[in-house]
Amino acid sequence: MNVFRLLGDISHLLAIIILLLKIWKTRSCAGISGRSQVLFAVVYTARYLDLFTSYISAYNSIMKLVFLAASYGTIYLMFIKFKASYDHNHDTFRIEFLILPCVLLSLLINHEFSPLEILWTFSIYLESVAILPQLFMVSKTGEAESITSHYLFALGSYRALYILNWIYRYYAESHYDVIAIVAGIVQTVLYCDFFYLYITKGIYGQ
Amino acid sequence: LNMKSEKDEL
Repeated sequence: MNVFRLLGDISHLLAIIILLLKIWKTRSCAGISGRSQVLFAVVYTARYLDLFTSYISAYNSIMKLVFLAASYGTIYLMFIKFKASYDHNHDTFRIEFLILPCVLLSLLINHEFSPLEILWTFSIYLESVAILPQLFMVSKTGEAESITSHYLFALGSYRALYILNWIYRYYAESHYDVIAIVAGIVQTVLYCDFFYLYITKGIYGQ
Repeated sequence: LNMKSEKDEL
């Protein structure tokens, strides 16, 4: 554990909490892509199946459980509790165009052709593009509430901080994972346009 | 791609 990794995890946790609080406090999920949230739930489910097979640390297990619970909690709020506020009409990104290539790629490029390893690889690939329906929705409506912008900024920062963590680990521990690094860079690059607007305009869309 | 990840990250 190094400072970049810790800040990355905190940023990730913060993003999830911001989103849950926004929906809970406003009793509305307007402006949030349910499709991105479903993709994130698939990502965490596929990746954290190792909760049953390997133990790393209490921190690791607890964070995994928190991410899973928060993700399914968000889906419950969006699709059941505050369903009426869900903005169907603007959430139209075809997620099969993300899922199918990720399935194929994870079958072709992985560290080991075993079920858990392929699911882990699939989750890494899918996570890198899971935000696209949300970014598409923001660009389609041409605006995002400031709280949604803070959510996106925290969520984008998380993988950017992980890149610093991977650079640190490469030099300090000679540890690296090509799949995670390449997908993490792709994921961060997708946020660049948003980062630019967030920093220069303060609030995206205004 | 020979290096198997340790999966200690989230």
